[in-house]
Amino acid sequence: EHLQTQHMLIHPGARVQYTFPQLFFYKPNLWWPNGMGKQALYNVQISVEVKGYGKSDSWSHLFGFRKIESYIDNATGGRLFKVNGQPIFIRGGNWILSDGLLRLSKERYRTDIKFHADMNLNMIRCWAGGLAERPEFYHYCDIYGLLVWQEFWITGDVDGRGIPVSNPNGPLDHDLFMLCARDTVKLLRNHASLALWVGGNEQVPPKDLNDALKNDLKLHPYFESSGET
Amino acid sequence: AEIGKTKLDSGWLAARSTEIQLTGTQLTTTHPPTKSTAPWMEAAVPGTVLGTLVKNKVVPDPFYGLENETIVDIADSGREFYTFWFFTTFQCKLLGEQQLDLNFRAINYSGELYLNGHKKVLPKGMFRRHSLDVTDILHPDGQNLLAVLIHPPDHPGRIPPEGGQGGDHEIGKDVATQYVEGWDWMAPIRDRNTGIWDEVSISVTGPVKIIDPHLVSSFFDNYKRVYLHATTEFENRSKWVAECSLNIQVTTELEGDVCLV
Repeated sequence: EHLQTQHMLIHPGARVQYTFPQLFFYKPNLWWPNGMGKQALYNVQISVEVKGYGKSDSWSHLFGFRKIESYIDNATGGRLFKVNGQPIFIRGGNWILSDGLLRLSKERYRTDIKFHADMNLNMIRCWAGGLAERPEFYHYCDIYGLLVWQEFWITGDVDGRGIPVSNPNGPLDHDLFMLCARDTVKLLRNHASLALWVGGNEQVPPKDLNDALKNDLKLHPYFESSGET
Repeated sequence: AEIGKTKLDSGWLAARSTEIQLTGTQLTTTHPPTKSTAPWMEAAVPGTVLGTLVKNKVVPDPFYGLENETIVDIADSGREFYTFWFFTTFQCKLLGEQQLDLNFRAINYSGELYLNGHKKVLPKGMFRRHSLDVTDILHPDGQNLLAVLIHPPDHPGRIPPEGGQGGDHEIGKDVATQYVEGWDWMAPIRDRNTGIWDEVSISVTGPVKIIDPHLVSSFFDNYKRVYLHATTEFENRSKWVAECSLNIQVTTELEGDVCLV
Protein backbone atom coordinates (compact mmCIF):
# COMPACT_ATOMS: atom_id res chain seq x y z
CA GLU A 1 0.00 0.00 0.00
CA HIS A 2 2.98 2.31 0.17
CA LEU A 3 3.81 2.24 -3.51
CA GLN A 4 1.66 4.18 -5.93
CA THR A 5 1.89 5.03 -9.64
CA GLN A 6 -0.07 7.73 -11.44
CA HIS A 7 -0.09 8.71 -15.10
CA MET A 8 -0.04 12.24 -16.47
CA LEU A 9 0.60 14.13 -19.72
CA ILE A 10 2.71 17.29 -19.49
CA HIS A 11 2.76 19.63 -22.47
CA PRO A 12 6.03 20.96 -23.89
CA GLY A 13 7.50 23.72 -21.72
CA ALA A 14 4.72 23.37 -19.12
CA ARG A 15 5.29 23.53 -15.37
CA VAL A 16 2.45 21.81 -13.48
CA GLN A 17 1.63 21.21 -9.83
CA TYR A 18 0.42 17.72 -8.97
CA THR A 19 -0.92 16.17 -5.76
CA PHE A 20 -0.75 12.41 -5.39
CA PRO A 21 -3.83 10.68 -3.96
CA GLN A 22 -3.17 10.49 -0.24
CA LEU A 23 -1.35 7.40 0.99
CA PHE A 24 -2.97 5.58 3.92
CA PHE A 25 -0.93 4.25 6.83
CA TYR A 26 -2.31 2.23 9.74
CA LYS A 27 -0.54 3.11 13.00
CA PRO A 28 2.74 4.23 11.45
CA ASN A 29 5.72 4.70 13.75
CA LEU A 30 5.47 8.31 14.88
CA TRP A 31 8.35 10.79 15.15
CA TRP A 32 8.88 12.04 18.71
CA PRO A 33 11.13 14.75 20.15
CA ASN A 34 14.17 13.79 22.21
CA GLY A 35 13.08 12.19 25.48
CA MET A 36 9.51 11.37 24.38
CA GLY A 37 10.07 8.38 22.13
CA LYS A 38 11.83 7.30 18.97
CA GLN A 39 12.53 9.52 15.97
CA ALA A 40 10.98 7.18 13.38
CA LEU A 41 11.76 8.33 9.84
CA TYR A 42 10.40 6.99 6.56
CA ASN A 43 12.20 7.29 3.25
CA VAL A 44 9.81 8.92 0.78
CA GLN A 45 10.89 8.60 -2.86
CA ILE A 46 9.22 10.36 -5.76
CA SER A 47 10.27 9.57 -9.31
CA VAL A 48 9.04 10.36 -12.80
CA GLU A 49 9.47 8.16 -15.87
CA VAL A 50 8.72 9.39 -19.37
CA LYS A 51 7.38 7.06 -22.03
CA GLY A 52 9.93 6.49 -24.74
CA TYR A 53 12.67 7.88 -22.53
CA GLY A 54 12.79 6.13 -19.15
CA LYS A 55 13.64 7.54 -15.72
CA SER A 56 13.67 11.34 -15.96
CA ASP A 57 14.16 12.53 -12.37
CA SER A 58 13.89 11.36 -8.75
CA TRP A 59 13.79 12.88 -5.29
CA SER A 60 13.88 11.45 -1.80
CA HIS A 61 13.53 12.68 1.76
CA LEU A 62 13.50 11.20 5.26
CA PHE A 63 10.02 12.04 6.56
CA GLY A 64 8.65 11.82 10.11
CA PHE A 65 4.94 11.36 10.89
CA ARG A 66 4.25 13.84 13.67
CA LYS A 67 1.76 16.53 14.54
CA ILE A 68 3.17 19.66 16.22
CA GLU A 69 0.81 22.21 17.72
CA SER A 70 1.63 25.34 19.69
CA TYR A 71 -0.48 28.16 21.09
CA ILE A 72 -0.21 30.96 23.61
CA ASP A 73 -1.47 29.91 27.03
CA ASN A 74 -3.68 32.69 28.39
CA ALA A 75 -2.83 31.88 32.01
CA THR A 76 0.93 32.30 31.61
CA GLY A 77 1.27 34.16 28.30
CA GLY A 78 3.80 31.49 27.36
CA ARG A 79 3.68 29.34 24.27
CA LEU A 80 2.64 25.75 24.93
CA PHE A 81 3.66 22.95 22.58
CA LYS A 82 2.08 19.57 21.90
CA VAL A 83 3.56 16.79 19.81
CA ASN A 84 1.24 14.04 18.59
CA GLY A 85 -1.34 15.34 21.05
CA GLN A 86 1.02 15.08 24.02
CA PRO A 87 2.04 18.24 25.89
CA ILE A 88 5.81 18.69 26.00
CA PHE A 89 7.90 20.75 28.40
CA ILE A 90 10.34 22.61 26.19
CA ARG A 91 13.98 22.51 27.23
CA GLY A 92 15.62 24.64 24.61
CA GLY A 93 19.01 25.97 23.62
CA ASN A 94 19.94 29.11 21.72
CA TRP A 95 21.68 28.60 18.38
CA ILE A 96 23.43 31.26 16.39
CA LEU A 97 25.50 29.27 13.91
CA SER A 98 28.30 26.74 13.65
CA ASP A 99 31.10 29.09 12.65
CA GLY A 100 31.39 32.86 12.18
CA LEU A 101 33.04 32.40 8.77
CA LEU A 102 30.32 29.92 7.69
CA ARG A 103 32.73 26.96 7.59
CA LEU A 104 29.77 24.61 7.84
CA SER A 105 30.02 20.81 7.76
CA LYS A 106 27.80 17.76 8.31
CA GLU A 107 30.27 16.46 10.89
CA ARG A 108 30.12 19.70 12.90
CA TYR A 109 26.32 19.80 12.69
CA ARG A 110 26.02 16.17 13.80
CA THR A 111 28.38 16.71 16.73
CA ASP A 112 26.79 19.98 17.88
CA ILE A 113 23.23 18.69 17.57
CA LYS A 114 23.92 15.34 19.22
CA PHE A 115 25.52 17.36 22.04
CA HIS A 116 22.22 19.21 22.51
CA ALA A 117 20.34 15.89 22.60
CA ASP A 118 22.85 14.47 25.08
CA MET A 119 22.21 17.53 27.27
CA ASN A 120 18.59 16.36 27.30
CA LEU A 121 17.34 19.38 25.37
CA ASN A 122 14.41 19.00 22.98
CA MET A 123 14.39 22.31 21.11
CA ILE A 124 16.96 24.53 19.35
CA ARG A 125 16.05 28.15 18.62
CA CYS A 126 17.79 29.60 15.54
CA TRP A 127 18.39 33.29 16.29
CA ALA A 128 17.27 35.81 13.63
CA GLY A 129 20.67 37.51 13.38
CA GLY A 130 22.20 34.24 12.22
CA LEU A 131 21.17 31.95 9.39
CA ALA A 132 18.11 30.20 8.11
CA GLU A 133 19.82 26.97 9.01
CA ARG A 134 20.80 24.48 6.36
CA PRO A 135 19.18 21.13 5.41
CA GLU A 136 22.09 19.29 7.08
CA PHE A 137 21.29 21.05 10.37
CA TYR A 138 17.65 19.99 10.11
CA HIS A 139 18.59 16.46 9.06
CA TYR A 140 20.41 15.88 12.34
CA CYS A 141 17.64 17.58 14.31
CA ASP A 142 15.29 15.03 12.66
CA ILE A 143 17.67 12.23 13.64
CA TYR A 144 18.22 13.31 17.26
CA GLY A 145 14.75 14.70 17.97
CA LEU A 146 15.51 18.39 18.44
CA LEU A 147 12.51 20.56 17.57
CA VAL A 148 13.56 23.73 15.71
CA TRP A 149 12.30 27.30 16.25
CA GLN A 150 13.52 29.13 13.12
CA GLU A 151 13.50 32.92 13.03
CA PHE A 152 13.52 35.09 9.91
CA TRP A 153 16.09 37.85 9.46
CA ILE A 154 14.70 40.67 11.64
CA THR A 155 16.34 41.58 14.99
CA GLY A 156 15.28 44.22 17.50
CA ASP A 157 18.76 45.75 17.63
CA VAL A 158 19.07 46.32 13.89
CA ASP A 159 15.42 46.76 12.95
CA GLY A 160 13.90 49.54 14.95
CA ARG A 161 14.75 48.94 18.61
CA GLY A 162 18.50 49.32 18.77
CA ILE A 163 20.82 52.21 19.65
CA PRO A 164 20.81 54.12 17.37
CA VAL A 165 17.25 53.32 16.26
CA SER A 166 17.59 52.16 12.66
CA ASN A 167 15.69 50.43 9.88
CA PRO A 168 12.28 50.77 11.53
CA ASN A 169 10.83 49.43 8.28
CA GLY A 170 13.25 46.51 8.04
CA PRO A 171 15.23 45.79 4.88
CA LEU A 172 14.90 48.12 1.91
CA ASP A 173 13.51 45.48 -0.47
CA HIS A 174 10.44 43.79 1.01
CA ASP A 175 9.80 41.77 -2.13
CA LEU A 176 13.30 40.34 -1.86
CA PHE A 177 12.72 39.53 1.82
CA MET A 178 9.52 37.61 0.95
CA LEU A 179 11.19 35.88 -2.01
CA CYS A 180 13.96 34.68 0.32
CA ALA A 181 11.45 33.67 3.01
CA ARG A 182 9.31 31.67 0.57
CA ASP A 183 12.32 29.93 -0.93
CA THR A 184 13.64 29.12 2.55
CA VAL A 185 10.28 27.61 3.53
CA LYS A 186 10.34 25.42 0.41
CA LEU A 187 13.89 24.34 1.24
CA LEU A 188 13.11 23.31 4.84
CA ARG A 189 9.37 22.54 5.15
CA ASN A 190 9.57 18.73 4.91
CA HIS A 191 11.72 18.28 8.01
CA ALA A 192 10.01 16.62 10.98
CA SER A 193 12.00 18.75 13.44
CA LEU A 194 10.76 22.09 12.07
CA ALA A 195 8.34 23.20 14.76
CA LEU A 196 7.89 26.95 14.52
CA TRP A 197 8.61 29.84 12.15
CA VAL A 198 9.15 33.13 14.00
CA GLY A 199 9.16 36.59 12.39
CA GLY A 200 12.22 37.90 14.19
CA ASN A 201 14.17 38.31 17.41
CA GLU A 202 12.72 40.71 20.00
CA GLN A 203 10.90 42.49 17.21
CA VAL A 204 7.79 42.07 15.08
CA PRO A 205 8.66 42.42 11.38
CA PRO A 206 7.20 45.45 9.54
CA LYS A 207 3.42 44.97 9.17
CA ASP A 208 3.42 44.09 5.46
CA LEU A 209 6.12 41.46 5.97
CA ASN A 210 4.49 40.05 9.10
CA ASP A 211 1.10 39.81 7.43
CA ALA A 212 2.61 38.15 4.36
CA LEU A 213 4.53 35.63 6.49
CA LYS A 214 1.41 34.81 8.55
CA ASN A 215 -0.65 34.43 5.41
CA ASP A 216 1.85 32.20 3.63
CA LEU A 217 2.49 30.05 6.68
CA LYS A 218 -1.03 29.48 7.98
CA LEU A 219 -2.20 25.86 8.01
CA HIS A 220 -4.03 24.96 4.80
CA PRO A 221 -7.78 24.68 5.58
CA TYR A 222 -7.78 21.18 4.13
CA PHE A 223 -5.75 20.01 7.14
CA GLU A 224 -7.79 21.84 9.79
CA SER A 225 -9.98 18.74 10.19
CA SER A 226 -7.00 16.48 10.91
CA GLY A 227 -7.20 14.67 14.26
CA GLU A 228 -10.96 14.03 14.41
CA THR A 229 -12.19 10.45 14.81
CA ALA B 1 25.47 11.42 -17.91
CA GLU B 2 23.73 9.67 -15.01
CA ILE B 3 20.42 11.09 -13.74
CA GLY B 4 20.92 12.83 -10.37
CA LYS B 5 22.88 15.46 -8.46
CA THR B 6 26.65 15.92 -8.28
CA LYS B 7 28.18 18.41 -5.82
CA LEU B 8 30.88 20.77 -7.10
CA ASP B 9 32.91 21.05 -3.87
CA SER B 10 36.50 20.58 -4.94
CA GLY B 11 39.04 22.05 -7.31
CA TRP B 12 37.83 25.63 -6.88
CA LEU B 13 40.19 28.60 -7.31
CA ALA B 14 39.67 32.19 -6.14
CA ALA B 15 41.18 35.60 -6.82
CA ARG B 16 40.45 39.18 -5.87
CA SER B 17 38.52 40.83 -8.70
CA THR B 18 40.68 43.97 -8.62
CA GLU B 19 43.74 41.84 -9.41
CA ILE B 20 42.25 40.12 -12.46
CA GLN B 21 42.19 42.06 -15.72
CA LEU B 22 40.45 39.30 -17.71
CA THR B 23 36.69 39.16 -18.27
CA GLY B 24 34.47 36.26 -17.27
CA THR B 25 34.19 35.34 -20.91
CA GLN B 26 37.97 35.15 -21.29
CA LEU B 27 38.35 33.19 -18.03
CA THR B 28 35.92 30.56 -19.31
CA THR B 29 37.16 30.31 -22.89
CA THR B 30 40.65 31.41 -23.90
CA HIS B 31 42.34 32.17 -20.55
CA PRO B 32 41.24 29.69 -17.88
CA PRO B 33 43.32 30.17 -14.68
CA THR B 34 45.39 27.45 -13.02
CA LYS B 35 46.36 27.06 -9.38
CA SER B 36 49.91 28.01 -10.20
CA THR B 37 49.08 31.35 -11.84
CA ALA B 38 49.10 34.09 -9.19
CA PRO B 39 47.00 35.68 -7.78
CA TRP B 40 44.76 32.61 -8.05
CA MET B 41 44.62 30.46 -4.89
CA GLU B 42 42.81 27.32 -3.77
CA ALA B 43 39.30 28.27 -2.65
CA ALA B 44 37.01 26.83 0.03
CA VAL B 45 33.62 26.30 -1.68
CA PRO B 46 31.16 26.18 -0.05
CA GLY B 47 32.68 29.00 1.98
CA THR B 48 33.30 32.73 2.14
CA VAL B 49 36.02 35.00 0.80
CA LEU B 50 37.51 35.36 4.29
CA GLY B 51 37.34 31.59 4.78
CA THR B 52 39.44 31.18 1.63
CA LEU B 53 41.92 33.89 2.71
CA VAL B 54 42.31 32.24 6.14
CA LYS B 55 42.69 28.79 4.51
CA ASN B 56 45.54 30.18 2.37
CA LYS B 57 47.04 32.07 5.34
CA VAL B 58 46.73 35.34 3.45
CA VAL B 59 45.17 36.70 6.67
CA PRO B 60 45.41 35.29 10.22
CA ASP B 61 42.51 33.39 11.76
CA PRO B 62 40.29 36.19 13.11
CA PHE B 63 39.22 34.10 16.10
CA TYR B 64 42.64 34.06 17.77
CA GLY B 65 43.71 36.89 20.07
CA LEU B 66 43.29 40.30 18.47
CA GLU B 67 44.08 39.00 14.98
CA ASN B 68 40.73 40.28 13.70
CA GLU B 69 42.04 43.80 14.22
CA THR B 70 44.76 43.15 11.62
CA ILE B 71 42.26 42.24 8.89
CA VAL B 72 41.01 45.25 6.93
CA ASP B 73 37.31 45.82 7.34
CA ILE B 74 35.16 46.17 4.22
CA ALA B 75 34.10 49.62 5.43
CA ASP B 76 37.72 50.78 5.04
CA SER B 77 38.72 48.72 2.01
CA GLY B 78 35.56 49.22 -0.04
CA ARG B 79 33.32 46.48 -1.43
CA GLU B 80 35.53 45.74 -4.45
CA PHE B 81 38.32 44.55 -2.10
CA TYR B 82 36.12 41.60 -1.08
CA THR B 83 34.56 41.10 -4.51
CA PHE B 84 36.08 37.81 -5.63
CA TRP B 85 36.21 35.51 -8.62
CA PHE B 86 35.65 31.79 -8.01
CA PHE B 87 36.60 29.37 -10.79
CA THR B 88 36.21 25.64 -11.38
CA THR B 89 35.75 23.08 -14.14
CA PHE B 90 33.38 20.13 -14.37
CA GLN B 91 32.92 17.23 -16.74
CA CYS B 92 29.45 16.56 -18.12
CA LYS B 93 28.33 15.03 -21.40
CA LEU B 94 24.56 14.85 -21.87
CA LEU B 95 22.71 12.25 -23.93
CA GLY B 96 19.64 12.90 -26.13
CA GLU B 97 16.91 14.74 -24.22
CA GLN B 98 18.90 15.10 -21.01
CA GLN B 99 18.96 18.52 -19.29
CA LEU B 100 21.48 20.02 -16.88
CA ASP B 101 20.86 22.48 -14.03
CA LEU B 102 23.59 24.38 -12.20
CA ASN B 103 22.41 24.92 -8.61
CA PHE B 104 23.62 27.35 -5.93
CA ARG B 105 21.83 26.66 -2.65
CA ALA B 106 22.93 30.07 -1.35
CA ILE B 107 25.40 32.84 -2.19
CA ASN B 108 26.05 36.14 -0.39
CA TYR B 109 25.14 38.61 -1.71
CA SER B 110 24.86 38.79 -5.53
CA GLY B 111 26.88 37.62 -8.50
CA GLU B 112 27.38 36.92 -12.17
CA LEU B 113 28.45 33.59 -13.53
CA TYR B 114 30.15 32.70 -16.79
CA LEU B 115 29.95 29.18 -18.18
CA ASN B 116 32.00 28.49 -21.33
CA GLY B 117 31.86 32.19 -22.19
CA HIS B 118 28.11 32.65 -21.58
CA LYS B 119 27.00 35.06 -18.84
CA LYS B 120 24.12 34.55 -16.35
CA VAL B 121 23.10 36.69 -13.36
CA LEU B 122 22.76 35.53 -9.73
CA PRO B 123 20.33 38.08 -8.25
CA LYS B 124 20.67 39.61 -4.77
CA GLY B 125 19.72 37.89 -1.51
CA MET B 126 21.58 35.66 0.94
CA PHE B 127 18.74 33.20 1.55
CA ARG B 128 17.54 32.07 -1.87
CA ARG B 129 18.46 29.19 -4.14
CA HIS B 130 19.56 29.68 -7.74
CA SER B 131 18.93 26.94 -10.28
CA LEU B 132 20.04 27.70 -13.82
CA ASP B 133 19.26 25.56 -16.88
CA VAL B 134 22.65 25.43 -18.61
CA THR B 135 21.83 22.62 -21.05
CA ASP B 136 22.38 24.78 -24.12
CA ILE B 137 25.71 26.30 -23.07
CA LEU B 138 27.62 23.15 -22.17
CA HIS B 139 30.86 22.47 -23.97
CA PRO B 140 30.50 19.81 -26.71
CA ASP B 141 33.58 17.97 -25.51
CA GLY B 142 32.13 17.71 -22.00
CA GLN B 143 34.83 19.78 -20.26
CA ASN B 144 33.10 22.91 -18.86
CA LEU B 145 34.69 26.07 -17.45
CA LEU B 146 32.78 27.99 -14.74
CA ALA B 147 33.68 31.40 -13.27
CA VAL B 148 31.53 33.16 -10.66
CA LEU B 149 32.01 36.78 -9.58
CA ILE B 150 30.53 37.33 -6.11
CA HIS B 151 29.74 40.79 -4.74
CA PRO B 152 29.41 41.64 -1.00
CA PRO B 153 26.13 42.84 0.53
CA ASP B 154 25.01 46.24 -0.78
CA HIS B 155 25.11 47.81 2.72
CA PRO B 156 28.09 46.36 4.61
CA GLY B 157 28.02 49.25 7.09
CA ARG B 158 30.79 50.59 9.30
CA ILE B 159 31.67 49.42 12.82
CA PRO B 160 31.51 52.39 15.24
CA PRO B 161 34.47 52.72 17.64
CA GLU B 162 32.24 51.54 20.48
CA GLY B 163 31.18 48.43 18.49
CA GLY B 164 27.70 47.48 19.66
CA GLN B 165 25.00 45.05 18.54
CA GLY B 166 25.07 45.03 14.76
CA GLY B 167 27.49 47.94 14.32
CA ASP B 168 25.78 50.87 12.58
CA HIS B 169 22.91 48.52 11.54
CA GLU B 170 23.37 49.27 7.82
CA ILE B 171 23.49 45.51 7.09
CA GLY B 172 19.81 45.44 8.09
CA LYS B 173 18.96 47.17 4.80
CA ASP B 174 19.87 43.92 3.01
CA VAL B 175 18.38 40.42 3.37
CA ALA B 176 21.41 38.85 5.00
CA THR B 177 22.80 37.71 8.37
CA GLN B 178 22.98 40.65 10.74
CA TYR B 179 25.62 39.43 13.20
CA VAL B 180 28.35 40.15 10.64
CA GLU B 181 28.79 43.75 11.85
CA GLY B 182 29.61 42.34 15.29
CA TRP B 183 27.50 41.65 18.38
CA ASP B 184 28.19 41.33 22.09
CA TRP B 185 29.33 37.71 21.48
CA MET B 186 31.01 38.11 18.10
CA ALA B 187 33.70 40.30 16.51
CA PRO B 188 32.81 41.93 13.17
CA ILE B 189 33.29 39.69 10.12
CA ARG B 190 35.53 41.73 7.81
CA ASP B 191 34.03 40.51 4.50
CA ARG B 192 30.44 40.31 5.92
CA ASN B 193 30.46 36.63 4.82
CA THR B 194 30.67 37.39 1.09
CA GLY B 195 30.94 34.22 -0.95
CA ILE B 196 29.44 30.99 -2.23
CA TRP B 197 28.53 29.99 1.30
CA ASP B 198 26.39 26.93 0.58
CA GLU B 199 26.33 23.88 -1.69
CA VAL B 200 26.97 24.11 -5.44
CA SER B 201 25.78 21.20 -7.56
CA ILE B 202 24.87 20.11 -11.07
CA SER B 203 21.81 17.94 -11.59
CA VAL B 204 21.07 15.87 -14.68
CA THR B 205 17.44 15.11 -15.50
CA GLY B 206 15.53 13.75 -18.44
CA PRO B 207 12.87 15.84 -20.17
CA VAL B 208 10.74 16.16 -17.00
CA LYS B 209 12.08 17.60 -13.75
CA ILE B 210 10.71 17.32 -10.18
CA ILE B 211 10.56 20.65 -8.28
CA ASP B 212 10.16 21.21 -4.52
CA PRO B 213 7.89 18.37 -3.37
CA HIS B 214 5.82 19.15 -0.25
CA LEU B 215 5.00 16.32 2.18
CA VAL B 216 2.23 16.69 4.78
CA SER B 217 0.72 14.14 7.15
CA SER B 218 -2.78 14.17 8.63
CA PHE B 219 -3.94 12.13 11.61
CA PHE B 220 -7.27 10.58 12.61
CA ASP B 221 -8.61 8.06 15.15
CA ASN B 222 -6.02 8.96 17.73
CA TYR B 223 -3.06 8.60 15.33
CA LYS B 224 -4.12 5.14 14.11
CA ARG B 225 -5.37 6.34 10.71
CA VAL B 226 -2.71 8.47 9.07
CA TYR B 227 -2.40 9.89 5.57
CA LEU B 228 0.61 11.17 3.66
CA HIS B 229 -0.17 13.97 1.21
CA ALA B 230 2.45 14.73 -1.43
CA THR B 231 2.33 17.70 -3.78
CA THR B 232 5.08 18.55 -6.22
CA GLU B 233 5.74 20.53 -9.35
CA PHE B 234 6.88 18.95 -12.62
CA GLU B 235 8.38 20.80 -15.55
CA ASN B 236 8.53 19.39 -19.07
CA ARG B 237 11.52 21.01 -20.73
CA SER B 238 11.31 19.02 -23.96
CA LYS B 239 9.60 20.08 -27.16
CA TRP B 240 7.03 17.32 -27.13
CA VAL B 241 4.20 16.12 -24.89
CA ALA B 242 5.64 13.94 -22.12
CA GLU B 243 3.60 10.87 -21.13
CA CYS B 244 4.66 10.38 -17.52
CA SER B 245 4.45 7.70 -14.87
CA LEU B 246 4.72 9.30 -11.45
CA ASN B 247 5.79 7.04 -8.62
CA ILE B 248 5.75 7.61 -4.92
CA GLN B 249 7.22 5.00 -2.60
CA VAL B 250 7.58 5.00 1.15
CA THR B 251 9.95 2.64 2.88
CA THR B 252 11.13 2.33 6.42
CA GLU B 253 14.04 0.43 7.74
CA LEU B 254 13.03 -2.24 10.25
CA GLU B 255 15.63 -4.00 12.34
CA GLY B 256 18.87 -4.68 10.52
CA ASP B 257 18.63 -4.60 6.75
CA VAL B 258 14.98 -5.57 6.47
CA CYS B 259 12.94 -2.85 4.72
CA LEU B 260 9.15 -2.52 4.75
CA VAL B 261 7.86 -1.12 1.42
